[in-house]
Amino acid sequence: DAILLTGMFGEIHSPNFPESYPSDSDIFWNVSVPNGFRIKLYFMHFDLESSYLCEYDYVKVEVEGQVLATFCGREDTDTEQTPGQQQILSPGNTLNMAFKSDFSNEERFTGFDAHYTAVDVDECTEKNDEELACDHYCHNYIGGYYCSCRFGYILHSDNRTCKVECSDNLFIERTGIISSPDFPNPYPKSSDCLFRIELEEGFAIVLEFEESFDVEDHPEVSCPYDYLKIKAGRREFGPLCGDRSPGQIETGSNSVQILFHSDNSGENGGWKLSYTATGNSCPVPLPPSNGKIEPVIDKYTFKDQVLISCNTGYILLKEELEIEFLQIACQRDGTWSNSVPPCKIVDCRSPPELEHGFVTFHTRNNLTTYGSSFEYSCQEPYYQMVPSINNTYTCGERSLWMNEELGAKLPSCQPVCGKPARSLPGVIKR
Amino acid sequence: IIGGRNAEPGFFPWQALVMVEDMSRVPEDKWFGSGALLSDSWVLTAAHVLRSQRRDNTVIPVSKEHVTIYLGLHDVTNKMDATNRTVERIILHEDFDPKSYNNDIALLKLKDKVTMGPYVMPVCLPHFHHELAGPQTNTLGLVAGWGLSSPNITMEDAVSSSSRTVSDILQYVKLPVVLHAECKSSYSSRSQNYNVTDNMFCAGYYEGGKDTCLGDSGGAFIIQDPSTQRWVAQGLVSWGGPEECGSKQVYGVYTKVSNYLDWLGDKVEEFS
Repeated sequence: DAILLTGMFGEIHSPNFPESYPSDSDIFWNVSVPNGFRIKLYFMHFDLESSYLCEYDYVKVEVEGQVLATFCGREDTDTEQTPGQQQILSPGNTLNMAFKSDFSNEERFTGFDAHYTAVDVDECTEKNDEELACDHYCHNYIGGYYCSCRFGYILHSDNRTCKVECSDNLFIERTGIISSPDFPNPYPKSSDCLFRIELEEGFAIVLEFEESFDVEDHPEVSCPYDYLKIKAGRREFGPLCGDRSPGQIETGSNSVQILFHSDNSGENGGWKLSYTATGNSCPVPLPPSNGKIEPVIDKYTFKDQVLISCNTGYILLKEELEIEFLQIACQRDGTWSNSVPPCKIVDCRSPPELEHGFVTFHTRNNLTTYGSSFEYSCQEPYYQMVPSINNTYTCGERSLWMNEELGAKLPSCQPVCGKPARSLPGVIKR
Repeated sequence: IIGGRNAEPGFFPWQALVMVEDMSRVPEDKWFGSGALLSDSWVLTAAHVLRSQRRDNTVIPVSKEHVTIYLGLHDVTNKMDATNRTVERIILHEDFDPKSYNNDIALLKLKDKVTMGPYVMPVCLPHFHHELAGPQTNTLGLVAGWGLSSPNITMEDAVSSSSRTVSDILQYVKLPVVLHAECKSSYSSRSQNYNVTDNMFCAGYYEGGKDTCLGDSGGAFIIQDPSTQRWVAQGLVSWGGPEECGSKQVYGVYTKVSNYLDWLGDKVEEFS
C-alpha cells in the first residue's frame, strides 16, 4: 500500500522521525505532480543503518521501475551512499520512493527527512526531438507550452506543426507555373494542397517538372510521407516523391488535378512545374486563288486563328457577301470554323449618274472591275464640271470609283454662267 | 427699254420675266419686271418688283403664289414657248428702303429647277475681288427688258394694252456707267429727296435717248469680264427721276450687285 502524494510540494520522512525508525519497515510513497512539471527531491536529514550495497536499510527512488538512486548509511563510502546535498530530479511528473528497514538495528538510527517540490519543465528548450518540437515558434509557460506559426501558416490540429491552406488553386490559362508552397524553400508540413488546371475541351495539358525536385520519401516504402498525385481525367500519375524529377507528363486531358500531401515532419525543397496546353490540330488551310492566309505556320491547333484576305483588287466572296477579311478558327474537333472562300475581282458596278452629265468608259465592254476607268463629262456648253478636275475615275480596291483629286466624291455639272450660246454684240470702253 | 434694239433669241438667256398678279387687291394689281437667272433655282431681281404695293413704308413681299417666272422668253405674246416656273421663296433685302430704293435687291427661289439650254442660262455674279470696285465709270453695259419703249404711257397700259409703245420682243440697250459723283449731284440738284447711295450706280447718256424704263426693273445690267469673256450682272434696274425715261441729263439708277455678294451667298446657302 503506497502513500499517494499529489501536492505541488511535500515532506517525506521515515516512521517516527525524528525518533529512530522501527525494524521491519517497508513503506512506499507515490509522488505525482501535474503534467509539465517534474519532481525535485532532496534530503534535509539522513541517518540509516549502513550496509554493503545498502542490503539492510535503504531509501530507494524509482521512476516507473527504473531506480534513480538508492541511499543508506550516514556518510558516503565505496559501497553505500547518502544523498547529502544531492537533488534528484524526476524525468517525468511521477516519482516512487521506498523505505525499508531490516529486522535489527545495531545502533539507534534516526531515519530521514526529505522534501519534494514540483518544478516547471521548459519544453521549448528540452524538446529537441523533431517529432515533438514546435514547427515554427515555441512558448513556454508554467506547467506547459504552446506552439505558434509564422504569418501565413495555420497551426495544425496536432498543435505543433504549421500547415498552409492551399486546397483551392484554379488555373485556367493555357500556360502556367505551379510549385509547392514556399518553393524553393522547404514546403510546409501537414498540408494538403490541391491545384486544378481546367481548360476548354479540346486542349491536352502537358506538365513539365523542373530538375529541382525534392519530396520526402522512404528507401523501401513507396512515398509513405509526402507525395504528389496527379489526376487527369481517368488517368492517375503517382504518388511521386524522392529527389528525381518526373520530367514531362503528357496528361492527355484538359482537366488536371494535382494533389500534394505533406506529413508532419521533414525539410524538403519541394517541386515546381510548368504546364502547357496543346490542342487538336487542324489541316493547314490552302489560301484562295489571288489571296493569302496569315499567319503561315507549320501546324495549326485548337484555338489558332488565321486571317484570310485577297490580293489588291480582289475581295472575298462568302455566301454572296463581299468581305475584306475572314477570320477562321481551329476548333476542338480539328476542323476549321469556316471554309476558305474564293477571291473575286473587285467590281465597282455602274458608276453613279451625274445630273446633266455623261459617263464614258475607257474600255470596250464598259468594264467596271478593279482597274477599269471611265470619264465624267457635262452637257456642254450649258453645264460645266465643278470642281474642275481630271475627270477620270478608276475602280479602286475598295469597290469604289476613285478620282485622283476628289477620291470617292463626285463632281457635279453646274450651269455655265454668262456665256450665251449666241454671242452678244461686243462693247468697247468709251 | 428706250432707244434699244430687238434682241435675238439667246442673246440674254438669263433674262426672266417676273409677272406679279396680286389677287388680294381690288381691283387686281398686275405688274411685271425682269430678273436674272443665277442658277437652276435662283433668280436675282430688284426688291421693289416683289414688294406688295402699299402706300406705307412697310416692306412686305407679295404672296409667292402670285408670282410667275418665265425663262427663255423672247416674245411676251408667245409665253407658250417659254419655261415657266412658280416660286418657292421670295427674299427681299431686309434693309430695302421703299422711299430711297436703297438696297433694292431680292432673290427668288424657283419651286422646280430649270434645265439649261441655248435660251436658258445663268448670268455670272461679280467676283469677290471686284466687289469693292464695282462697275468702272464709262464702261459700257447692256441691259434688256420688256419694259416701256416709249416714255408716254403708264404701267397699267403696258400690262393691258397691245400698244406698240410696249415692246413684245425683248429689247436691249448699251449704256455707259456714269461717274458716281456726277450722277449723285445731278439728282441732288433737283431735289433733296433723291439720294444716290454707294449701293447704287448710274448709267445712261447725258443727252438722253437711251435708257431703261418702267417694266425693266430687276433686269440685269451686264458687263463683260475682259479676262473671262463672261457676262457679269453688275447692276439691277432700280429707279430713275420723274422725268420721262431717256430724258436729257436723267440717268438710270442701278443696284450695285457687287455690294451684295455676301448677302446673296448667305441667302442661297441658308435656303438651299
